[in-house]
Amino acid sequence: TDSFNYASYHTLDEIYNWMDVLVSEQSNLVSKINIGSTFENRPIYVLKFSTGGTKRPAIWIDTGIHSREWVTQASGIWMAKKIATDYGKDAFITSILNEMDIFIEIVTNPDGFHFTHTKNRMWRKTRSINSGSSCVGVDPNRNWDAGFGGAGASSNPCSETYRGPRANSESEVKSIVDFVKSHGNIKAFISIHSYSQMLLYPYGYTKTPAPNQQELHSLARKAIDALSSLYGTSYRYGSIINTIYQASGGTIDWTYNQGIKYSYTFELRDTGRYGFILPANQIIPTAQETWLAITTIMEHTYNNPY
Amino acid sequence: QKIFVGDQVLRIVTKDMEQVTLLKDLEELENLELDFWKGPTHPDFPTDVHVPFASLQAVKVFLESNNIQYSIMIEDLQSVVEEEKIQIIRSRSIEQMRN
Repeated sequence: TDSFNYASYHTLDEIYNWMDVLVSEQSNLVSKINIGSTFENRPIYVLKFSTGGTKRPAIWIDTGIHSREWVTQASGIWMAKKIATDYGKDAFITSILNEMDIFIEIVTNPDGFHFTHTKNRMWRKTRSINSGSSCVGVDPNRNWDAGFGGAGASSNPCSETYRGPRANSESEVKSIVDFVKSHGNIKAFISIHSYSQMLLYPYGYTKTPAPNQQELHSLARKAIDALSSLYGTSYRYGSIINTIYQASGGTIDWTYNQGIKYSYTFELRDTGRYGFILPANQIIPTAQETWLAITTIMEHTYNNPY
Repeated sequence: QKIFVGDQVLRIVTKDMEQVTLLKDLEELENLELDFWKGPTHPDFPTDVHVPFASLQAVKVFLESNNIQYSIMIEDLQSVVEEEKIQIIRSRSIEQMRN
């Protein structure tokens, strides 16, 4: 994996091959788990970083549930390599991994991602067929069982924010739900998107503040301070509903309600020049600065067991 | 394969909530096939929308007639996508040579 070009965008096959190489290079640390399959029958993989034990406290990171957000998946690859490289060399990563596991789902929407590389670069949704409609796909970030069907999601299959026929109707979502429930010991859940430069915490479906809002807010500020320290990138942070808009059925609202206190979602670069076609030379700086925010959240999770 | 020749991405800046509401109305017009990259939320935050070539005139007339400010963030979406494809191919061939 040292010869892999982290400063370029890659296809699904290339990413899946890279995962296999990483696992074979560091089989004592990294393993690949198949948590389900997509509508078009592609496997859904999660990389597990672990130094032993079962169902230890864990940190979850997923990238690219909206397939067209390519800098997100690319950042996920860089971060996975960073963890693998730093273990045993960097004191912080080593101490985290000596007590906790880290899960990274790099391509959270494989059908959509493949579609962006082959048919429609701007595809956002899954590729499931909607009965009674010619429009394809569900917005997987409106398909979770948290305020499902409420405001901030569409009931129209042709909309980019179509919520789907029912909560968890998308196998890409259901696979994570099943995994999180069966694991039962995930302490931080970080879901990464692009591009609006924000760090958000629950809730999106209701204006009611999350019970841990104060702690989540101050940790978000700390994480953004760390992120901005590298290249001066400015981020907004706050609850989803107060910072962007009301959105029901979102990922981290469900994880928070599931009892995962440190539930955050990122919106990575861009500053408003390229949008989802952020040039590849921005991948590494984006991943580097994001990593600083993520390690801040990891460190807080590690130091504040619950 | 979907192409985006002549499609533009507009960055729209609203001055009050009334204009935000107008943009939300625009979002509802499905025949325009708009793709809101950043949805209309608050006058403090810009809205970015991908407009297919066929809807450009209608959208620009709507914005201008309502005195809503906008700038062109991406002039021709297809040309940027093409550039991205070239970059990917180039990087792949460099990798193959290195291997």
